[in-house]
Order: sequence, then structure tokens, then C-alpha cells
Amino acid sequence: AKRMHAIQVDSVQRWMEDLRHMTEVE
Amino acid sequence: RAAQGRTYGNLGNTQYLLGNFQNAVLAHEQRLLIAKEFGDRAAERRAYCNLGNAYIFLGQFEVAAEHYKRTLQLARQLRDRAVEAQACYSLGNTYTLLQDYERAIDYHLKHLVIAQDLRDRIGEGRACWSLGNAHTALGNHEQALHFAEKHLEISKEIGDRN
Repeated sequence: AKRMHAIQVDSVQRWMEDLRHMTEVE
Repeated sequence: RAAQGRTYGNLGNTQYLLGNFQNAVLAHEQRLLIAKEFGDRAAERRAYCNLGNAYIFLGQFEVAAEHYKRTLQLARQLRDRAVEAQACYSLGNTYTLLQDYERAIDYHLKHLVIAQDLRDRIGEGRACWSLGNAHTALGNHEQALHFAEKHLEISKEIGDRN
């Protein structure tokens, strides 16, 4: 039933865009 | 040694922001070692999260998931609900990348519950959006509709036109 490729999931794309600039600062 | 730990963390973050993910992993692994030497669980938690993020951009999603699980365990030990929610959200998205939608739903539901407890409407909206997508992927259209309606309601409330 895995019909939708994950990279096409817009909520995941949005998360990755945010993640790209996110760091846990010391 | 403590300063070395912090510096490895900063170096890892800088390499990450420059897009040098392999070097970021090397630095954050050193940071993790030193955090463990000191029994500094907050620093350990940060290192696992930073490592998880770097492995996402290296395309190593299984490895990222293992690091996020350690982040989640430590967040629970440290009783940091906001970080616990963030770790669940990261795991939900990582399992979506792995096309394991059942596990993705488990973690997004955990995120949703914490977001509701913390009265975090933005987090709740993201959880509903993610849950709608995961249910769509599994063909659970009734459930997908339920979460899409919740997402719409919250988006209107917080003024998110996008």
C-alpha cells in the first residue's frame, strides 16, 4: 500500500527545508 | 576537555550549515564522546539530534532514525516535553522517508498528543498535516480527511494562508 513516494510528501519536504537551517547550539 | 566538547559541537554545526554533512558527523561524534565522558546528558541529547539531522542529508535514513530514538530517550529522561515532541516529529518524518507509514503515524500521533498538551497550535497543525499525508499513502482516506480538516481548521486559526 506504499503508493506515494516519500520525497513527494509536501509535509516532509517542508520539514527538510526547515531542518537544513536547524542546529542544536552548544 | 569540556571546552573541546563544546568546540566540536560548534564545529559540527558549522560544517552542517556549510553542507559538509560527513564532516559534521565526524565532529558531532567527537562531541558525543566527550559528553559521555562528562555524563552530560543534555549535551549528549544535542549531539544525537545533530547527528540525526546530518544523516538525513546523507540519505542514511535508518541511521538517522536510530539517532533520533536516542534523542527521544534522553529527552524523556531529561523531562523536556518540547524536545520530546520534536524528536517524535523527526522520527515521523524519517519513517515517511523510509516509506514505513505505520511507524510514521505512531510517531506523528505521539507528537500530536504532546503538541496538544503544550497548547502548541503550530505543532498540532504540522502533526495533522503529516498524519493526513501518511494516511493518504496507506489509502486510509477517511482518516486522511479527518486530519486534513483539522489541519485546515488550525491553519485558519493561526492565519497560515499557505
